[in-house]
Parts: sequence; C-alpha cells; structure tokens
Amino acid sequence: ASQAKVISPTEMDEEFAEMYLNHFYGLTETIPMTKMKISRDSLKEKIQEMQKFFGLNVTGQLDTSTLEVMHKPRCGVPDVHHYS
Amino acid sequence: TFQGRPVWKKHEITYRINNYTPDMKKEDVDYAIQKAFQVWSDVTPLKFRRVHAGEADIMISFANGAHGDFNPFDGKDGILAHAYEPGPGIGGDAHFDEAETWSKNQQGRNLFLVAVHELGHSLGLGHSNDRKAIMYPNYGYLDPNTFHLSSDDIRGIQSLYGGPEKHQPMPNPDRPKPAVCDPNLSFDAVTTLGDKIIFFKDGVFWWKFPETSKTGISSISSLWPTLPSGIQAAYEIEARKQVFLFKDDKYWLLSNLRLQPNYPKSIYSLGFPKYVKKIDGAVFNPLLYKTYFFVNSWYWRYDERNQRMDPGYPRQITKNFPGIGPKIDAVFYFKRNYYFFQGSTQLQYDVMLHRVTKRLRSSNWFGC
Repeated sequence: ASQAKVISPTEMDEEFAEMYLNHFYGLTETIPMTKMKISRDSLKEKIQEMQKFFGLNVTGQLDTSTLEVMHKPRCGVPDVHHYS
Repeated sequence: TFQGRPVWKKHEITYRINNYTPDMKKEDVDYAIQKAFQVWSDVTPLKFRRVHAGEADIMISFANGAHGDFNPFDGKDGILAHAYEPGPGIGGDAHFDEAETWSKNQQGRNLFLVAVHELGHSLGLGHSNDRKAIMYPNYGYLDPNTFHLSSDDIRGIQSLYGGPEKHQPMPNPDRPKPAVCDPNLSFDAVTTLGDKIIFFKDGVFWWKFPETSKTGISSISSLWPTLPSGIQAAYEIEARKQVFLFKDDKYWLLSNLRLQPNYPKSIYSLGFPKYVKKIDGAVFNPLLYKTYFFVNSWYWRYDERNQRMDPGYPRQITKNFPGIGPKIDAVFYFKRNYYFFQGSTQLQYDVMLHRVTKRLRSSNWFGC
C-alpha cells in the first residue's frame, strides 16, 4: 500500500465512510440499539478491519488511501458480514 | 466462502436472464453471461443450463435504485452489482445496477468481468482480499480475452464443489491428464503455436514442446474466455505470429497469443462456397506460403500473400495426398512434414516426397 497521507477528513468524508463501513463491514451491527451514536472506537476498529482487508496501512484513520479505496467502484456484497 | 459455506446441493444449475440493459445488444449480454458461467464450469463439476421461463436457480436482472431486495442501488459508480449466496428464492440471484454503463469492452463497466464476480457469489464465494482474484471486491478492467481465474478463485470454488470431471480442463497442471493416452482419443484440431504444438479437444487443449517431454493442459476459456470450445481446425503462420482458429462457419485470429478484435469472421470471406459449413483441418505450408483447408473428402488452397483462394479447387484429398483421407480430423506442419490425424491414427507426410513416411498413434507426441 502506498504511504497513507494524514489528512483531516471532512464531515462529508466521515459520513461517507460511516455508510461504507456500515454496508460492507457491519459497523452498526456491533453497536447496541440503545446507543444511537457510533463511538470513535468502533469506527476506528472498523476502519482498521477494512484497511487490513484491502492491504492498506492499518492506522484506523481516514487517510487518503483509505478514502480512495472506499470511493472505488465495487460489488455491493459486504466484505465481512452478511446482508441482513 | 460465505459464513456457513452455503453451496448448491446439485451440479446442474439453471439460470435465467430476466431482463436486458439497453446499453448492450441482447446477444452480447447473453454471450457475456454464458462466458461468465463457463469460467466457473471449467474448473468445477458444475453445469449451467439457461431457461427462458419460470423460476431458475440463478435469476439475473438489471435494476435501478430500490429493486425489492432491501439493498437498493446507488446510481452511477459506487456499487455496480450484487448477488446472493446459494439458496432458495432470492438465493443465487445476481442484480446489476442499470445506472452503470455496461459494455462488452473497456468502456464503462465490462459486463463479463462483473458477471464472473457476481456469479462467484451466486455459487458461494465471498470476497477475496487477493488483488489478483476476480472475487476481490473492487472493479478493475482486465482484458476479457486473456482473463483467467486466479489460483485463489480456483482454490475457493474447488473447496466448495471439487475439481472438474474428466475431460474437463485443469488449471495449469504440470502434465497432461491420462486421458491424452486413451488409445481411442482423437483430436479436434492441431497446430503449432510458437515453440509448442497445441492439440485441441472439446473445451481444452494440450500443449507440448516438441523437443522435450514437457507437456500441459489448459482450458480454452482460461486463456481466451470469448473463444468457443470445440475448435475444429487451426493453423499458424509463424512468421507473422498469427494463429487462425475455426469453428463451424466462423474463424478467429490470435496474434501474439491475443484474440484480435473484429473477430469472429465468416469463412465465406476467405472464398469458400456456401455449401461448406465447417473446416475439418487446416495447415499452412511456409515453403509455398499457402494454406490447405480440408473439408470432408476435398481440399482448398488459399494464397496467404494475395489473400485469396487459388483457382482450380476443391480437389480430392485421396488423389493429391496419397495415403491420406478420404476425411481427416486435424493436420499441422512441422519440420517439412504434415502430420494428419484420422481418429486415433496419425500419418507423417513428407512435404517434399509427397508421401506418407510414418504411421503413428495420434497420442504419439505425448510418449503414450
């Protein structure tokens, strides 16, 4: 993986990443229904999971290479969890 | 594989193309889907049968946005398609996002490549993190003519269904399957291809380095996915690095091992009369720079320099090739000899002496 450039992701990036991680990595499945907000930790964990899958630098941060991979056209089947 | 390793419990699986994308001709969609299934059937015991009505195991459709499965498409780019693991109802079904621009080439999204991936899901494969695998989740264009499954894809699918039954292709094995030594084996077509001799039979070909004992077997579709199985004649013009392949009334050109665009072409463009429906064998003579085509008990001669059929043909094989015919299966040229294949027999024919000099078994090249 290319060197991940550290950036400050925009609100849009974060929102997109949450949707991506929710669809392909079951982000919200691990969060109890009573807690509405996604914690920083579970987000970091899922980013790491995704980075590991794609062979990226595992930083847990939304760096440029991670966002770049997230924006690539792809199959809609989740990478690590089932369709619900 | 998916969690729980869901698989089809049978080996004959039906599919139905529910609707078509307006981006492509219907026959191109049919062909892309059929070739995508063939990629998987070549490495497994699975057989796929298309149905045109009722519920098939794998229902294929193109859809926009929300399409009734709680997994709506997202418009152009992003998600291109999805498919469901083997099972009843929606299980096995493959959906393609109509908002994409589908094509049979590198424009937009190549339907064949996406279909190979989605059908992998339909058969029980999950996503691979191997970038070389077709089951890698992100789209990347590959030339469909040179496309082949990665070892990861093959390992995955064969862990679910096992390898192909006999006479089916195996991916890059070190030596030919014993079937090549079957005393009754006949070949569909034989040609040189660079430094190898290629023996076609159904969906596979054996290759052999003539000077060594090195041999191998590959599926036609693993190297050239858009080429049909059952090649009936083939010849090489070595100086041009060209190989022509014939099936029924069509022919394809391989140049530097790559299938050339704008093929297949009609054999009638070479000058054959309409009553010729297929070619039994073809051989290029580099000393004359002419190609002989064998059709039933007759042969034609084609001038490769002038690109036209020589006048005065067809002629009878038995009259002008003593000891050969009346009908042949295949023929190739090697070191000033033609090698004619008739069933399980092979005849070495000296080009200069114009006579049969050796009678061999067809499988003789494999040391059987």
